[in-house]
Amino acid sequence: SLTSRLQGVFDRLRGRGALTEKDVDEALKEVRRALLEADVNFKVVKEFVTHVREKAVGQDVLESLSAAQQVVKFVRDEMVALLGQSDPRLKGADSPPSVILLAGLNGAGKTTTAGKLALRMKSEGKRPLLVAADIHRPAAAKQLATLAEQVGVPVHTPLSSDTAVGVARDGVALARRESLDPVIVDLAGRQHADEDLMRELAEVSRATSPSEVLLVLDAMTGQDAVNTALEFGRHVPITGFVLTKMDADARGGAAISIRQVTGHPIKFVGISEKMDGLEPFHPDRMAGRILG
Amino acid sequence: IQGKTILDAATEEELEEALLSADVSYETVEKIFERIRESRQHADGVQAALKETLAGMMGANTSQEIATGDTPPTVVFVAGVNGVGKTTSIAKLAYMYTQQGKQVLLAAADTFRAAAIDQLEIWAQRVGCQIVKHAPGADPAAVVFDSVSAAKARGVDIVIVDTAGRLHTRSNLMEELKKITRAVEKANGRGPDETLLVLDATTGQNAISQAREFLSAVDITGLVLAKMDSSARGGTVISISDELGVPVKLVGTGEQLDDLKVFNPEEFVESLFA
Ligand SMILES: Nc1nc2c(ncn2[C@@H]2O[C@H](COP(=O)(O)OP(=O)(O)OP(=O)(O)O)[C@@H](O)[C@H]2O)c(=O)[nH]1
Ligand SMILES: Nc1nc2c(ncn2[C@@H]2O[C@H](COP(=O)(O)OP(=O)(O)OP(=O)(O)O)[C@@H](O)[C@H]2O)c(=O)[nH]1
Ligand SMILES: [Mg+2]
Ligand SMILES: [Mg+2]
Repeated sequence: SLTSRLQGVFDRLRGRGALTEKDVDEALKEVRRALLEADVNFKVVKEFVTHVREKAVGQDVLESLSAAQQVVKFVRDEMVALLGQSDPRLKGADSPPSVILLAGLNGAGKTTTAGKLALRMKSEGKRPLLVAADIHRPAAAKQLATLAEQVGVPVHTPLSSDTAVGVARDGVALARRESLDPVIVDLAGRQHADEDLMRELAEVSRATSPSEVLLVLDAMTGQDAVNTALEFGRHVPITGFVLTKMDADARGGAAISIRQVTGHPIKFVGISEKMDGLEPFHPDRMAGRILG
Repeated sequence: IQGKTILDAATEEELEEALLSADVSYETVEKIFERIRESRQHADGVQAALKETLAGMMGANTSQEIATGDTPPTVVFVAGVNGVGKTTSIAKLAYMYTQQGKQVLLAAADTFRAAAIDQLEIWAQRVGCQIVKHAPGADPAAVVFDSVSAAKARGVDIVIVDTAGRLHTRSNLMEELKKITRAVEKANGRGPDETLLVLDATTGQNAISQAREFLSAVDITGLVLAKMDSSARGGTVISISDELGVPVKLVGTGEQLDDLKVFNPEEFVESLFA
């Protein structure tokens, strides 16, 4: 663990009084290693470690275990501050229906998250509509329709000749007619390098004026999380993130990277394949997990 | 590093960042540097030393071939965590075999996830291959047994088994996986001829624990590295090959049937530094 590795470092430094820059660098090498092993982006790690170094030089090395714990506590506090607040509230539109778009890489968990969000909205007394605007993936509409049935929420599915924009627009129109709110739009997975699909995403956003665009990201995403967050953000106004598959044992350092680089909030985490497997994001729990 | 015979500090840092940003693990990066420094003044330069080290770690001499059974059908079993690209990779592999004139049958053994069977069925139609499925919620082992039995009766060359995504941390799901592979043995007199673990190229260090856990549950004989058309470079496979000896056999480069290539270690090493 980071604490035991730091303890090893401080064992060697004990009795030397105040921490010199060199001592701190040795301790920070362990912090750097822990963060990289946790999948935090290497550029973000650099910035984070520089920030921690400024604050750590000059502190006294009293007893090695407490020094190690001190550094870990300090790193953890900085991390919690970086990760932001726990705030699962979703913004509503000025006039209903509100539209929530789910975007992200292939297989991240968008369709599953759409079902979970619908159940959550329903339990808050809302009357959501699910919209199956993924016209690319085989049986995508059937997948969402099956989840819609499981959670007892209506779903709008495409006609054979529909475009993603067409389905999304029709879904919003249907919601308006039937007084359903919010409209949760599931979209096809895409790579941020795919210009056609990024254009499609931007078109859907312009056509539906969403009050929330959630980037759904797999918690086990590695260094590429930064590219993904930045590139998607260039095409649509991302308002928040959902980190999925947090029930796996990935440390989840991508959370730090996307927060540092975009400033958008992590709103929810996915913690199982089931429709009740969605929880508000907790920065303190996430920090503990990343530090291992 | 082209043309250099010694690694200076600035180049070392640049090289380290290139490897880390490709998701190569911290430990493996340290190991790579140790090996390059050991061959400190490599006659053909640092670049050659680096390529040699990486080639060695990737198991340059292991085969990228998908195994063929002694008697038909050859059974290829596909596993992996949720959403990595199993079903789509199976469709692509079925297409590859069909192009080679082989008879392929797909076993729709993901009886759990919403519309999983529908998804595979559409792919079977597009490829033009056979498929055996039961109702959603059926026993996946029974689907596999029926699929392999049907393949034997019909003289099918290859059976490819699709399974539900499962987290390597769920011991009950890993037990289920073992049970499903045993159904192959019951029907075919031997276990799967090839057991492929599909990894998502955008996954970070967790890929290594996925490989480790799946390998301890079933006999993983090869990796499929899907989504290499992303900007992620899949560097975790270096650690997996080096530490666990499992070779990458196939690479997924998109969502269409022809987006599957046989793994090329030299190309892969080049792409790490792209
Ligand atoms: N364990 C676990 N599995 C999840 C979670 N969220 C999604 N999944 C699973 O991950 C896989 C992919 O989920 P999907 O909802 O199909 O992902 P997607 O983003 O819609 O995929 P595409 O539409 O193809 O891009 C499925 O097997 C889901 O059941 C989660 O929080 N935990
Ligand atoms: N860009 C890209 N997308 C891929 C690739 N392979 C699979 N996908 C996409 O990734 C998503 C998930 O693929 P699936 O084949 O459903 O993944 P899976 O592992 O079977 O998912 P589960 O059964 O839910 O665990 C789909 O949108 C696929 O089209 C690839 O090589 N490149
Ligand atoms: Mg989907
Ligand atoms: Mg599948």
